[in-house]
Amino acid sequence: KGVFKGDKKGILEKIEMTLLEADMGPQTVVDIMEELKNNAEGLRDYDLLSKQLASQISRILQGSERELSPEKGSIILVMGVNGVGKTTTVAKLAHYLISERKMKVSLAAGDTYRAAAVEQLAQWANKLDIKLYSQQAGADPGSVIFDAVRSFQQRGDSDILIVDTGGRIHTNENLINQFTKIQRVIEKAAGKAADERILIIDGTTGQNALNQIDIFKKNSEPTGLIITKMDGTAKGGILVQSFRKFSIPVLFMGTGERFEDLAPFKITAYLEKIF
Amino acid sequence: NLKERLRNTFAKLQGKRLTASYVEEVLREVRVALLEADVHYKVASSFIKNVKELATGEKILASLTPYQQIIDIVYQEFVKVMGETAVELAPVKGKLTVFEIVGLQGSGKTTHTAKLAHHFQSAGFKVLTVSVDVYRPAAIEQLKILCNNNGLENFDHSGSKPVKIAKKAYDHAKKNGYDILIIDTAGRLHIDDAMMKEALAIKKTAESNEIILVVDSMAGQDAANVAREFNELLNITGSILTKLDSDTRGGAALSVRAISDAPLLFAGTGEHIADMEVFHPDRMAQRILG
Ligand SMILES: Nc1nc2c(ncn2[C@@H]2O[C@H](COP(=O)(O)OP(=O)(O)OP(=O)(O)O)[C@@H](O)[C@H]2O)c(=O)[nH]1
Ligand SMILES: Nc1nc2c(ncn2[C@@H]2O[C@H](COP(=O)(O)OP(=O)(O)OP(=O)(O)O)[C@@H](O)[C@H]2O)c(=O)[nH]1
Ligand SMILES: [Mg+2]
Ligand SMILES: [Mg+2]
Repeated sequence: KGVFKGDKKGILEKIEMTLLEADMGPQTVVDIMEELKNNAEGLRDYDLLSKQLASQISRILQGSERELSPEKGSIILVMGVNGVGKTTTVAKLAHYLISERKMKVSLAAGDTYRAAAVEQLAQWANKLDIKLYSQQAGADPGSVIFDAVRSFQQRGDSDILIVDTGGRIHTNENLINQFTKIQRVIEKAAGKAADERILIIDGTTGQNALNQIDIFKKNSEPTGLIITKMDGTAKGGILVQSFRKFSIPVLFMGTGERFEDLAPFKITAYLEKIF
Repeated sequence: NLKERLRNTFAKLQGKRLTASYVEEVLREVRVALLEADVHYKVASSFIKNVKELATGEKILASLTPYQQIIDIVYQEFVKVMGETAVELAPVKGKLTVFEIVGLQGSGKTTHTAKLAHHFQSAGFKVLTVSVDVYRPAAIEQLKILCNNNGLENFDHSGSKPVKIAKKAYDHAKKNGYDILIIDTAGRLHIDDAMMKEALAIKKTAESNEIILVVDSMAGQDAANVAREFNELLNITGSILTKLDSDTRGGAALSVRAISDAPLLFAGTGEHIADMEVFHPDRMAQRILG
C-alpha cells in the first residue's frame, strides 16, 4: 500500500477502482471521490486517504446497524429473489435467537413450490431440533402459513415463528401479488402484520439489488436487510446506495453455509472487507 | 439509458464537425452505461479502448452521421465480444458426452441441470443426470424431484463422496449407452481451495468434456473474479446465464464472456423446465446497452 506514497493521482485512481469493484455503482463512486478530493486536499498517503474515505462512507451508513431483538410472540417473515439464501438464513436466524436470545423458535415452510424446498427446511429444523410447520408440496402457501401462524399462537410452546417463503423475481407481478396475499394471510391469522419483515439480498448482486429493494420496499416495508455470501470476494457495495436511497437498516451479514455463519452487521467490519 | 445519454451528448455538437474529443465524451457515457449495467470496470475499459480506435478513424470523423456511426460501432463491437452468433452445443449420439455444472451458491445449477437434460432429451439424446451435492440439505432430492416431474432420468445413489458418486454415474452411463451425462455439483466459492480441487477431481474422474459455469445474471463486479478463477482451475467450455426473466441488465454476461473466452450457451428465463433459450448475443447487447 505504501508504495503509492507520493503519486496522488495514482492513489486516487486505485481508490476509485476499489470502490467500483465493490459494486458501489459509478454515480456513487463519482460522488464519493468528489467529496474525498475536497476533504483530503493535503493528503498524499494511501493509508491516510483510505482512512478519510472510510469515515466518509461510515457517515453515509450512520444508523444502518440494527440489532434483532424480537419480543416473545413475534412473527418474522423472510423474503427475497431466487437463490439469495433465504432458507439457509431462516435456519441461521433460528440458531441466533435460540443461542443469543435464549428463545424458543418454530419455523413455517412457506415455499410450497420449488422442488425439495420443504425437505430442505425440514432438515434444518431437524438439525436445530425445532418444530417446523409444513404441508405437502403444491399446497397453497397462504393456507400453510395461515395454519402455521394459528397453531403457533394457539400452542404457545414457541416464542418466535420464522416464515420462509419461495424465491420470487421482483418483476414477476403474480409472485409479488402472491406475497401481498401472504402478508394479508398473516394479518388475518395473527391479528397483526408480521413483526419483522426481512429482505434477503445476495452479496454478489450488482446494481439490480436496488430494483429488488425498491419493489419489496413498496410491497412490504421491510424492517431490515440481511446481506448473504459475504464470505466470497464480493464486497456488497450496493448497501451504501441502498441505505442512502431507502434507509432500510441492515441486521446481519451471511458469512457461510452453516447455521452459525451469521454475523451482526457492523459498519467497521463491513468497511474493512472493502479496504 | 445509453441512447438518451448519447442523444444529449450529441445535441451539444449542434451540427459542428465531429472531433476526437467529442468521441472521448461519447465514450465516457458508454463506459458509465456499461458500469451501471454491472459490466466489470476492467472489461468496460478495454471494450471502450477498442471502440475508441474504431471510432476515431478518418472515416468516422468525416461522416455526416457520426452519432449513428458511433452507436453502430459500439453495438457491433459488443456483439463481437459476446461471440457474434449463437453457439449450439452438438453432442453426438452413441458417444458419451459428460457435462459438469459448476458455479457459486444459488446461481441456478440444479435447475439448469434439469433444463439441459430436458433440452437434450427433447432433441433425441439419451440423457442421465446425477447430483454430487452431498452438502446442501435436500440437494440430491431436489434434482431427483425435478427429473421425476419432467420425465428425465436421474442416477439414484446414497453416496456421500462426490468423486465416487461421479465415477459410479459415469460407469453406469457408459455401460447403459447414454449419450449425455450431466453432473450437478454443489455451489462453491472460487476462493475455497478444497472445493475447487473437488470440482477438478470430479472432472478427472468423470472425464468431463464440458465444464459449464452457471452465473446469476444479477451478479455484479464479482462475476469477473468468479469467471477468472473457475476458468483458470477448471477450463470453462461454456456458461449459462440465469434469471434473465428479471430486469437485470446482465453486464456479468460481458465480463464472463470476455474473461473465460468460453461461449455463452444458454439463457435461463424462469423456474420452469422449458424456461431456457439458446443465448443470443445481439439480444444481450440490446439489454446491456439499453
Ligand atoms: N457461501 C455462502 N453460501 C450461502 C450463504 N447463504 C446461503 N448460502 C448458500 O446459497 C445457496 C442457496 O441458499 P438457499 O437458502 O437455498 O436460498 P433461497 O433464497 O432459499 O433459495 P430459493 O428458495 O430457491 O429462492 C445454498 O447453497 C446455501 O448454502 C452465505 O452466507 N455464504
Ligand atoms: N426466475 C428464475 N429463477 C431461477 C432461474 N434459474 C434458477 N432459478 C431459481 O433460483 C433458485 C436457485 O436455483 P438452484 O437451481 O437451486 O441453484 P443452485 O445453483 O443449484 O444452488 P446451490 O446448489 O445451492 O448452489 C431456485 O429457486 C430456482 O428455481 C431462472 O432462470 N429464473
Ligand atoms: Mg428457499
Ligand atoms: Mg444446487
